[in-house]
Amino acid sequence: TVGCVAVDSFGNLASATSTGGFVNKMVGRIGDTPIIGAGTYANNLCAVSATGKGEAIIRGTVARDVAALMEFKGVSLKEAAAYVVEESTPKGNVGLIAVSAAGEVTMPFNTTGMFRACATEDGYSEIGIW
Amino acid sequence: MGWAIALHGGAGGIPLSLSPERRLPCEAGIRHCLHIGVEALKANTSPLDVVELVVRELENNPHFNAGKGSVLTTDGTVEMEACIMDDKKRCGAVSGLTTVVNPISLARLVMEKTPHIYLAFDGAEAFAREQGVETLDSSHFITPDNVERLNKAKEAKRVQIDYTQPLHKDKKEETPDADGNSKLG
Repeated sequence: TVGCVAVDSFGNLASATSTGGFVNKMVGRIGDTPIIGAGTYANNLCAVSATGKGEAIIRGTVARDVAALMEFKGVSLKEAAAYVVEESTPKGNVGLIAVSAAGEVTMPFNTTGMFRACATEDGYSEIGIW
Repeated sequence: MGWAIALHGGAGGIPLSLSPERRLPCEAGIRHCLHIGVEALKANTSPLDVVELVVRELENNPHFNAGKGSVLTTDGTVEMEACIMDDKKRCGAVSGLTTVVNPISLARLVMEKTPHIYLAFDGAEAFAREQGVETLDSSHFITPDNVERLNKAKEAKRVQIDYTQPLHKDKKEETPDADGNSKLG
């Protein structure tokens, strides 16, 4: 799976995800990527793209939960994403990338690793696997 | 407040011992795509255009599980899916694609050119032809590495998420649930 989230200096947000799914998946199986709110979501608060075990991500409405925690509980993007990945999704199942309208970035995962990268206008950038 | 971008190339059981032959092309691809995204944001490209641009690059890179390089179904075929969404909650999604070179761009066309948000299988393929997006024979998307991964996964009777290493053949007697292979994730 691959994905990208971005926010501009005006707070406009977007998310995109694309995948081939599981190795050896059944013909006709649909994963979390195209399910709005599961593997991909954006609203006026944040943009999220997820990767991992689709069945777990759909069940956990992972991407929407990040936005909902920000919307209804008022927590930051990092806190919302950390809660979803660490507390509400089984270990070894999910990683996500997210940006907020305020320009925050977070890339938590509970799998062994996730190929990931980010950059912000203030000059910060990061590339990582584990 | 300023611009920001993040991207991923998949998560899973990536072993610390991942060989340089597999790791370095992925790192280079991620770095290349980050550069493209940053330059686009600096040029005041809209976030929607930026995420589509970056994901197209990742789809075109055979080292990632999307577009060319997509992993295979039990029948040895590819069935690709993609989704795009913006902060106005406009969105488009596609599933079951077998010939579309860049599924993410077809998802955007679903968002912008139809009253719907999700097209799948034959309908999505027909829409792709109607819109004139680039298509290629399914064989274009299938890499030798993914044929080998499918064969190993079939041998072990399990599905695999990105980067999961194939189980040793001796382990195939374990229950699917013990391998995290069940519907419970």
